[in-house]
Amino acid sequence: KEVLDQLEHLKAQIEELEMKEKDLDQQKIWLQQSIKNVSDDPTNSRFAYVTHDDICNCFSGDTLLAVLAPSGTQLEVPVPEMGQNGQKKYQVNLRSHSGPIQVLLMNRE
Amino acid sequence: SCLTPVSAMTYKFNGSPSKDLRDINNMIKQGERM
Amino acid sequence: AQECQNLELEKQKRMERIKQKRAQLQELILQQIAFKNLVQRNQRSEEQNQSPPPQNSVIQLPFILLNTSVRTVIDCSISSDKCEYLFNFDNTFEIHDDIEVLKRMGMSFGLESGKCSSENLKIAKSLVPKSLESYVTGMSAGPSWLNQDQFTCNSEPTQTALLT
Repeated sequence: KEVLDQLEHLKAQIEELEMKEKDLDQQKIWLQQSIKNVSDDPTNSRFAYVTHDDICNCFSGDTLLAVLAPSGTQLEVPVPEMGQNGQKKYQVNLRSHSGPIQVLLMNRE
Repeated sequence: SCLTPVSAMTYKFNGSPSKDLRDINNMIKQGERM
Repeated sequence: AQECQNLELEKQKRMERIKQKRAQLQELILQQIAFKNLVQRNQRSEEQNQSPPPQNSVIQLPFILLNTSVRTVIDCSISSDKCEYLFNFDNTFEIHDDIEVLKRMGMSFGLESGKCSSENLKIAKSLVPKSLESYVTGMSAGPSWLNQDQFTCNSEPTQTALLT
């Protein structure tokens, strides 16, 4: 009897989880649409910028490269390799098929 | 030491989730692909 | 008893999936709040300054950001049409998207780390659709909200005893 009770209990829980998951899926779709609407709104895009100071304040004294690129631009980072001089080399490739890429070097100094 | 195989991690502008960038950062920090 | 075990596995799988979907929803909520908060901030500052900031002092969204130590030597090759870039660094670097930058600027009111004041929580809730306000309240309670398990797990040990 106890196992049967447990069986019913689990079935009820799984049913509730299923509803919860459907709810989350729906919320996600609505929110994605909402974000798209908000970011496509001309007024909002007019004010959708950050200042150099905003960024420099967040990354205290690092050298910063801001990359503005068309949608679909591919960024590739190979696994770091050891160079001949025994020093590791880190690489980033940027490739766009639909327009030029803008890179801005920022450093507070 | 030579790392084989060399396989790059990618991110697509306006197409990939932020998590992909976090994975790339972890790879750079660890020196190998997780 | 075998069916019980199967259902228990099914339940665990669903709970894990729900946890991931909740995390994805949280990311989208933070994205919307941060973006709208940034727009409102810039609108206020332009009204106060009676003019937009100089064009060469701002970066339009969307963008991504590479940051590396100021001592890092960066070698850059650019194709003539500016459609291909190759960067070589002699040190580690990080890459962040604009939403991560906005979070660091505080544009998501610290919701991602559960450090949100009640006043900011009110503003944050006003920046999302009404149906998501309860999620924002949950997020302000901190990361434990994500791991919240809506079924009390402690019933499991008795269950396994039953099944064995």
